[in-house]
Amino acid sequence: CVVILPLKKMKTLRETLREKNLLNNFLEEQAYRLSKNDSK
Amino acid sequence: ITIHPLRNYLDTAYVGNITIGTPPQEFRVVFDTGSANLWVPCITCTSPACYTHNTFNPQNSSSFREVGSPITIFYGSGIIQGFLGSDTIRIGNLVSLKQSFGLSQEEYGFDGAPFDGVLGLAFPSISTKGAIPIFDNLWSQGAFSEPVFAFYLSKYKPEGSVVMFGGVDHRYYKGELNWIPVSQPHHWLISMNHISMNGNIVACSHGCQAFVDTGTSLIYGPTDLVTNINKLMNARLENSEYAVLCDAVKTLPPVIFNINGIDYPLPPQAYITKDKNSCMSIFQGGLENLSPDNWLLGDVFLRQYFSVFDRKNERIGLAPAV
Repeated sequence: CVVILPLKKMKTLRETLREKNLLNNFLEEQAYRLSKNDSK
Repeated sequence: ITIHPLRNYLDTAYVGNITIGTPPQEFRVVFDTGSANLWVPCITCTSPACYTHNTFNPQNSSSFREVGSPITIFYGSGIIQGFLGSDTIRIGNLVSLKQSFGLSQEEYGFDGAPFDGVLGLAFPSISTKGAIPIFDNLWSQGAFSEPVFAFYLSKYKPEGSVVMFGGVDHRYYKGELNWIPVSQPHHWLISMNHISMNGNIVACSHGCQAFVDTGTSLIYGPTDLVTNINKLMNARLENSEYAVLCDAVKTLPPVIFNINGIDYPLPPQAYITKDKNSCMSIFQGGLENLSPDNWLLGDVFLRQYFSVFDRKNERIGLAPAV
């Protein structure tokens, strides 16, 4: 007996941010956050 | 504290519905092979992300029990903090009784995420102490004839993708499943032999490890190796992403992942994503910050290859998706 559950593909945040021209800022902030985490 | 540093919610895309409690409260979650905890936002959460997501109200569930232990889960791009609870959880026809799960009271970095919470399907050893993963709980309650689950991620439509539990529906793949042992029973991690283009090895030349991760949509690797692959495509860096001329998709070669001696080609139509008039490479760097020799195969790879996760035999099966 296999239980099959449907999944739906959503628009990713990357796609949404790219559309709004905010992806670059986000990725720069993310890189900064990650580098801060590394230093810990 | 449970740390899952490889998660990347920015690229998460495939979601399904579950219910928690009596009467049931519905949530949209990512079925994530990269982590092992289930969590959803709590009604007491005051973070901005919680105002745009469904929240669980324990007082409205007669079957809820507070476990109380605090939880903190670090993700690549965010953090959730909260406490553990226990309740009845339904995934389709499957019912997990006294299922422990996290209730987030604070969330950072989940604003705008297209899901309420995460349902982790990795091994219990990386789950928060005291929180048995839902697959293990269902397994111990005799819910499955076979302790396996599998993903079919549709290549063409937003609908049509499925996660299946307790067995494999053979209509979703072509040919035979190739089985790959997991490298260690914590993550869904497998050994990869090399990555090649045009017959030349372009990365992972001495072998490497690859996380098979349904919770990430793209492919991640060490920055220098990913940059090399992107340059071989003649991709240019534009706003932190590598872009190619859209016409190039017709001429680019497949990127071939050799796993357990078998080639898994990824055609350019899969590894180049079109957004309006721009065409972007889905190969992303940055993973060396967290692990020097690891790759992360996300939905882009799993749309091409139907994937079976076999807990009993600790192995992953891959076959071309229909």
